[in-house]
Amino acid sequence: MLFKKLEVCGFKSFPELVELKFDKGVTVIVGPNGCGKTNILDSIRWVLGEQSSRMMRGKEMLDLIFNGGSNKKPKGMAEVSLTLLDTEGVLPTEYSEVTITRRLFRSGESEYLLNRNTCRLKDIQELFMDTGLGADAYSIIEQSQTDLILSNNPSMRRSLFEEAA
Amino acid sequence: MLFKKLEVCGFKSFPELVELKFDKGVTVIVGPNGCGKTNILDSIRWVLGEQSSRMMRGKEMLDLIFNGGSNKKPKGMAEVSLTLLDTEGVLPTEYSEVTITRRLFRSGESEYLLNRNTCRLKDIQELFMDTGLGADAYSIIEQSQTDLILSNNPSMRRSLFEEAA
Amino acid sequence: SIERFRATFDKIRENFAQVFAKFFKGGRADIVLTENDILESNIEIIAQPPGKKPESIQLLSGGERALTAIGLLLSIFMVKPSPFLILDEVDAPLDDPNVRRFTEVIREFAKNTQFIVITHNKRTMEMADCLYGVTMEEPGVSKLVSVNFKKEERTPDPIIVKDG
Amino acid sequence: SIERFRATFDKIRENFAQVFAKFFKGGRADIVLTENDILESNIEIIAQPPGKKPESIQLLSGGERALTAIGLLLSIFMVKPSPFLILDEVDAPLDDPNVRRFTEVIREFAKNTQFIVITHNKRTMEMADCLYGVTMEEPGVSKLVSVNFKKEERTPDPIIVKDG
Ligand SMILES: Nc1ncnc2c1ncn2[C@@H]1O[C@H](COP(=O)(O)OP(=O)(O)OP(=O)(O)O)[C@@H](O)[C@H]1O
Ligand SMILES: Nc1ncnc2c1ncn2[C@@H]1O[C@H](COP(=O)(O)OP(=O)(O)OP(=O)(O)O)[C@@H](O)[C@H]1O
Ligand SMILES: [Mg+2]
Ligand SMILES: [Mg+2]
Repeated sequence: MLFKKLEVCGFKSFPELVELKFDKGVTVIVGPNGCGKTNILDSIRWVLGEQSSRMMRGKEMLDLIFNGGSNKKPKGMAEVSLTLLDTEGVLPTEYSEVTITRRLFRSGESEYLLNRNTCRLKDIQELFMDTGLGADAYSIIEQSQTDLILSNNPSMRRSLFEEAA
Repeated sequence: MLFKKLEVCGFKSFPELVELKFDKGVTVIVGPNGCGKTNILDSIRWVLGEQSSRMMRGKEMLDLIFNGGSNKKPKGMAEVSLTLLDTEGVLPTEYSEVTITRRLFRSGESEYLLNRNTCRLKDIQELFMDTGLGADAYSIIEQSQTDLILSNNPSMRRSLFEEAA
Repeated sequence: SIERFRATFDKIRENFAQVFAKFFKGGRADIVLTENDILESNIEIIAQPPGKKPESIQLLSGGERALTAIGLLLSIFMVKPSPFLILDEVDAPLDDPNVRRFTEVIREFAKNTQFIVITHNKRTMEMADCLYGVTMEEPGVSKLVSVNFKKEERTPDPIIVKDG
Repeated sequence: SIERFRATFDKIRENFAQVFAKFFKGGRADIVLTENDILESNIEIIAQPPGKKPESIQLLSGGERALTAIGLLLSIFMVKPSPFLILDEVDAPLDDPNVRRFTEVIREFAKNTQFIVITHNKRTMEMADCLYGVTMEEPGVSKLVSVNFKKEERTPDPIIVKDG
């Protein structure tokens, strides 16, 4: 399976629609401190179903919606879409291309879409169940995590091993 | 007060005597990963009286003695000397130059020296009591500490403020 | 189950020895179950860079610890690979030679895994098949500014990237 | 005593606002006692880089947090200065423009304080009055290899220092 495209709109520091295309191999993202690189990582975590706002540095989920800056007003909704190419036919759908979308409104309401059709979070989680796709602890490695796995507190390490087993 | 000279011998990755001279202003230390830069910082902490081996990444104090490498045998003693210039005459001694030395033997025995004369750790601590010189939490800033002061666990932050008051 | 954990553990151990040797151009590394109760035991890490004595990892330097940790995380990943792997500035504590070895290992993994790598490091940028630059000309508003694809335009933008 | 803590706190707060503004070329920062009981209260940090909304520091980026933390540690240091200050790779998460601002602030402090700065960053090296290189040609054995003093020989050794 391959990431094909990521669309971020109203999420954290991206008030307007921004589109990243992905290909096989290595995509590198660069830019100055605070410009939004880790926010892109957060948007991928989020669209894959992350339920803990703390994992995306927010106190609560509403922190993820663009809250204003420069002369831009806060947005009413955050929306992230991830389009995947099902190259090995591992997904239990007849599509070769699948788009998952997640929305969060100021009211606190959430929406999930599969190929632009409303669905439940559960449907998305079931779709990816045996594919290894998900915001697993070891698919996303951030700088602070490298120290955690070596830490004297061995339970973190233990749980990573158990997840892989 | 100014650091004038640091002599490191048998401490961590420095089996042979190594001497660093210091001047006013900024001294920068560079080198590849694992070459010994932070070990120099540890030696300064240690000679200023640090009693917790964990602050110098050791499980126990004996970890601080050179334990062998390449074709060099482990050393029987670690010794670090720091020479200070008492430019403002803040030290209660008649010397303008003061050298503090700390030794640790494989037996676990320690020695402290002031201007090459044996003394107690207490004498060194009393000497520097009101000078601000010591391995204080805020005189040595390591990369991991920058995250700690911002952490959600506010007690670390609190204690730094109290120490300064 | 105990057998499955044991099998996974042994595979991770094998991977770890290999990846560590690639990162450190030698040396030895191991993971050990400290107690007999496999399902409860802690996992101890032993890392020995080439020419150095085997020591507890807490005596290792910042850069050595980072490489060891990346190596262990990759070793776990290999056992249950996901189609993608995202790395956020994991190369920050590494010196040039270590960054080079790090990128060589990533390129090897990239044959079967899609990577997204966030970095400030020029050497790491050079291994990109595709490069995105993000800026904030308007404070608080992120913008995607440059997209460079495989081998056509591989010169990094000097304004965006840190020089050292 | 309460008055002494309050006086110290206010001084740190003042310093923090100034140092933050130097690091971020503007913006605002503050420290706040969250409870009325001064001797028990937690201390909250508010940091607002220029053009951005004031937010909890956890939403800040890695580099912004590093600068904010260094700023706060320096602010505390100013209140009860020691003759020396040692910094170990605190510049690792910073991009070039931020490293430059960081070194300018350090040079300012260096008029009254002796600094020892460990770094892999070329820009940081350039602010040195005195430069030591450490290597390990024999594995496990550290050696001091080069000593460059004020302005005579300020070209960094390309083998030792990371290029980006
Ligand atoms: N909901 C939001 N609305 C607007 N801006 C936000 C929101 N959440 C976070 N931000 C901004 O995003 C910025 C952080 O971006 P990010 O963490 O992606 O930076 P980065 O590119 O990873 O930088 P670094 O190199 O320092 O790690 C912060 O300055 C913060 O103000
Ligand atoms: N008692 C000891 N005897 C011999 N070698 C030791 C001893 N204690 C630590 N070392 C070695 O010192 C090395 C670590 O050095 P140090 O932490 O100073 O590196 P560094 O220059 O700060 O590197 P980095 O840039 O990665 O932070 C380790 O490789 C460790 O093996
Ligand atoms: Mg970041
Ligand atoms: Mg170090």
